[in-house]
Amino acid sequence: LSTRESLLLKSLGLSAKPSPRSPAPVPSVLWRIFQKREIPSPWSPGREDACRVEEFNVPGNIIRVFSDQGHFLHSGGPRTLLCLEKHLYFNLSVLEDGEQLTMAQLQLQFGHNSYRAPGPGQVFELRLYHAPPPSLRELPSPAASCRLLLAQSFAQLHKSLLFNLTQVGRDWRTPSRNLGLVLEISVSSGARSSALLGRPPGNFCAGADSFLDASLLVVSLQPGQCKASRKKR
Amino acid sequence: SSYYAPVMPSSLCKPRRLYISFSDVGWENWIIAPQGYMANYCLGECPFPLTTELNSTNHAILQTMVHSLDPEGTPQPCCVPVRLSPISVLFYDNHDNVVLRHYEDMVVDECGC
Repeated sequence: LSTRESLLLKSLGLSAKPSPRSPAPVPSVLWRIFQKREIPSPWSPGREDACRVEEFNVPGNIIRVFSDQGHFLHSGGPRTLLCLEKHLYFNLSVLEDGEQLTMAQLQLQFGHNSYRAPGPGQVFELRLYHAPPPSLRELPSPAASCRLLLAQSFAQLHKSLLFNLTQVGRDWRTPSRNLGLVLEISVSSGARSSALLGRPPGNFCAGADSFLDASLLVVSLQPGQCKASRKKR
Repeated sequence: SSYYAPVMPSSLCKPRRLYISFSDVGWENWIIAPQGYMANYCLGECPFPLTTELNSTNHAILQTMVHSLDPEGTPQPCCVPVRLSPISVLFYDNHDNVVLRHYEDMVVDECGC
């Protein structure tokens, strides 16, 4: 039975029977897509192109949500305007040979739930850097040796932020190239000015400390398991 | 002359109901949803003469003819799935990642000879 089970699991794209140790909650986006496929609406009853993820408008028949395996480098303190510095790492080695990565989306989630307009201390600057190689990680400020990937401001009222990392994700399929990212959240320049006017800087990080979780949603296509859609004559 | 034995309609090749429960195969701790699904299977005879309802191939029609002439030497054609549909499965993989994967050919919709 175990040999048969192994063959069956292999045909399902698994090397062994999974036994989840610390299973993460199912992301709501996956539940939504699953339920939509389970109960097709009267307006889209067919599965015309089952190897396309309509929700993201990309080809694909596999959607994975990777949990972040990075660690905190720095948490905001009262004397600094750098509120959070964290290594982000997602192990993409589980993608099979022949699988084509068609989309990778980073989601950063925050725990706050405020609908108030952001005040001067509630606007932050977010930067994502390519993580440095291990030889440079011992420097006093690792981010100083990192290549900037993107930067943007955000207000406290955002519950989650999404970033397209498709190209980066493709590079990460080669394990030696996957060093991860460094996430840095700091107080915005406007708030810095206020800080210089004598306000206590510790107050400005309030909000950024509600950072909860980072995850990477990856859509991929295994062409061998996709039938070409046939058009009716 | 050919050998002809009448076949009851209920024993003709057609899909039969089969519900596969993932807990029955011990997969319930890693498959999140569905907990099971109606997979069905094909069973029944493909007798001579093959009717159009039996979704028969030209080869099957000829094989039933040869079978009717020589039942010992040539078997009847098999009853097999001719149309299957996919399902999506939500599960944890070997690294605790949550995966939603589309699998082709999981549900038997039609059978044929």
